[in-house]
Amino acid sequence: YPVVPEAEDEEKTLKLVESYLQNFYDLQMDHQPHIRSRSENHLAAKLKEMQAFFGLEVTGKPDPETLEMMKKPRCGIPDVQNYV
Amino acid sequence: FTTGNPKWKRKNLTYRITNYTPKMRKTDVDEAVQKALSVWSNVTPLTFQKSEDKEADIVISFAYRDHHDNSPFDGPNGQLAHAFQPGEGIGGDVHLDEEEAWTKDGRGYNLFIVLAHELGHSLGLSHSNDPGALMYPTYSYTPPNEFLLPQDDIDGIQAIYGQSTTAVQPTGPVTPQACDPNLTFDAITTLRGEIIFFKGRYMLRKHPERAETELNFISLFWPQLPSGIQAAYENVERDEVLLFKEDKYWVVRGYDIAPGYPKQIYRLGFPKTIKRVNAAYSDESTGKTYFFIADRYWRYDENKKSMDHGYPRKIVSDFGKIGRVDAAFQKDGYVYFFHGTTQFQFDPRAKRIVRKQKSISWFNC
Repeated sequence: YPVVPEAEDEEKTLKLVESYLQNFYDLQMDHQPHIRSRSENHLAAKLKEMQAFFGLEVTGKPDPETLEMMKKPRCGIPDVQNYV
Repeated sequence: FTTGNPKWKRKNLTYRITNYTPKMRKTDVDEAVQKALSVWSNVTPLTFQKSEDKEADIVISFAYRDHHDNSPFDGPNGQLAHAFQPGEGIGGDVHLDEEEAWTKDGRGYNLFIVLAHELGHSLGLSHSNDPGALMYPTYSYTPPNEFLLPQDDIDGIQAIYGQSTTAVQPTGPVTPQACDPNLTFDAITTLRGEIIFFKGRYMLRKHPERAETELNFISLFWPQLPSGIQAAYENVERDEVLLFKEDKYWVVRGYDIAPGYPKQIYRLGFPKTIKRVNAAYSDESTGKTYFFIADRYWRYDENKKSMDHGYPRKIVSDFGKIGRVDAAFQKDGYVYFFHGTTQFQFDPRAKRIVRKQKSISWFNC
């Protein structure tokens, strides 16, 4: 197979992580570039919440086990309580 | 529970199916819906009545991409379905992604399993973090005829609607916890350096290099296998694992079930009076495999492919007071026998038990 360039791979991973956390963990995205660091903390915090829910190692990073879980077919209802 | 604990005020609810997926026969869809509803009516006072007219509490439909509820579907895989909490209008409704491969068996996505999960939301349940629960967010297949609503889901729904009106309260399977001191095993085998512990529909997988124990459904790796495997052993030389349940056995070659299985255990030389095998292990150095059934054991020669003469023999006469064997495996020259929550380490050279431990000693608890 052609090897996906690393940067493209990273972009894809980030997109998967962001959409998963938006769909199921109520991640609110701030797209204004000057507050990037705060949204990164926010994303890491949401990632930790997701890892804790699934009993994964809580790293706050998109490690292989976390990505594997995110790719599993699932219910469209969020996992966090405040979904109405 | 869903925030605000929404619940139906009535016990007698109505449902309607507005459209059908062309991927399944209409009667199979109806059957899946009824079976999914009975999962919840069997454990609560709730009843479900099919409604032909426009209004119904729970409306089930197959939908495609954006279907105007602010939650568009995403095509094959990914999000399979969603449902709305109890309430008027869209409340209680179930939407299934039409682009999924809906089936009534283990291929694609089993409609009954997904519907039963979504109806949990329709009744007010949220997601559970118990990996064995029906309300766990990710899909996992269980043969519908073997499906039992897990205790975690029974506890949740009964907390909302109360217990079932049947005289005997239904109970469900509990997800094994690796460090539960009361944990017992159905069967144990090595598999290419790992140790696989079978329990109900689960397997606990212990890799020597990893501290944590991985819990999976047996069906995740081997959908053709039933739950409740009763005995297992690895033939290291042939790179095969044999798995036994009742009077049948399967061969896993590498990581896949070999074609042509299950076969009858009588092919191995057991008499017809034997209906099941309790435990087994294979001694790589001698090519002999030991089968434990009740208080006796048989010895099979893997090279001659036949049972050795002079068997069965009494377990106690050759292995000591280890009682009935639930599970056994050999590792690093020792044989480990499991009886309830007790594990005996047996030295086949000294022909005696050299150590006694808890059944969960392999899990770094």
